[in-house]
Amino acid sequence: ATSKTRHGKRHGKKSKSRCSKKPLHVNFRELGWDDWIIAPLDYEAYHCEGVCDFPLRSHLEPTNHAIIQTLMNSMNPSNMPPSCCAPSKLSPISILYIDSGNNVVYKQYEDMVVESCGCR
Amino acid sequence: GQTLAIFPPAPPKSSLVAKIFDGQEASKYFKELYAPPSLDRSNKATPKDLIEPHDYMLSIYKTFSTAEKLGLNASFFRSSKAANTIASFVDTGEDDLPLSPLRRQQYLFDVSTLSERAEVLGAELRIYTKVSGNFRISETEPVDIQLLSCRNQQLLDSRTLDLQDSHQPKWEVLDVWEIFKEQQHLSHGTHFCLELRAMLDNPERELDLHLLGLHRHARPQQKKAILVVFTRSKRRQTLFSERQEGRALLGLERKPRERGLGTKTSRRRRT
Repeated sequence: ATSKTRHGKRHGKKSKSRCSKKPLHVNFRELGWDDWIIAPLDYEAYHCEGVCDFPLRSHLEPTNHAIIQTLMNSMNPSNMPPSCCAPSKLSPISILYIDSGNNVVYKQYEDMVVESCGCR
Repeated sequence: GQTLAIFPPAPPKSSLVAKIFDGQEASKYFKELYAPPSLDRSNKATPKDLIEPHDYMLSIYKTFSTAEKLGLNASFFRSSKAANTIASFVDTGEDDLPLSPLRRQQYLFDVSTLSERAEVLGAELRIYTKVSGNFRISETEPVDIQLLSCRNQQLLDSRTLDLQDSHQPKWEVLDVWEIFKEQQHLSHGTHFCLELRAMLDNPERELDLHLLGLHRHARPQQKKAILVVFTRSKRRQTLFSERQEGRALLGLERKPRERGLGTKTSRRRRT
């Protein structure tokens, strides 16, 4: 058994955090997309990061495939990688932009913001 | 500026929305968006530098993006007509001579960028009017705005102008959805053209459109008439395709047919 700190974190082992939503600030100006996007010039997109290891937590809403893969990974890590931590729910954002005909267009783009992460 | 009327579902959210939309002019709200970037990557003019969005489009963005942040679905608003894409097309028509009487005007819109696959849910013609101080009109004499076909001058639609407080500039909104759908079918979706005239009843005569402030001479970009088309696309659209279009527009990337399909360089680039 490894010793635990006051916060329950393990010592003596490279610990990776469990799959969760992490901040990801997108700046269209830095991407060079401000030549056609009028607004927004930036937004909070989030991203998913962390490991999907055994036992999978229910809030990660694992797919049946992820459950099997995680189980196999726990039995033989060298043969099977863990399942992937990926967006499980995404939401849209509104974008105002200039199209190829120089017209101003408002569009609601799907799947732009990570609402939650899960094991897939 | 014209702020959209919004009809959110629950009263508490409604009051919150009302607080956010306090009548502030959309163009002022967006002032910081147009501030020059601190790091100028190139000196090339971008479409954004050349195009000034109409306040109506800024208002649409402001309303719907704020609604999104409040957890409301933008397509719920009546003004959105359940569309997920709202495109504006600026009138490219021209008047004949600036000083001669203007009895009719042709409004012309290049709608070639409109996706053929998208379902059109609505179309509005928005024209900026400002009744001239020289124009005296009695309450019994209504002014009818009539829309005619550019091809055969057939009357398509008509509406009576509300001339109460008429000396204040305002945007007249004409529903042209039915006309648009018909013309889209006939013109294969490249251009949309409407002829406009204003009629007085007694005796029946055409009004000089100068009197309604409809002349185009020295009209700033933001006061030009726009055609607003509301569409809904079922196909998932990626940002990448829009980006490609934007770069092609700037000459950063040429379309395949322009750069020659057969060369080794182009083949490598495609690979």
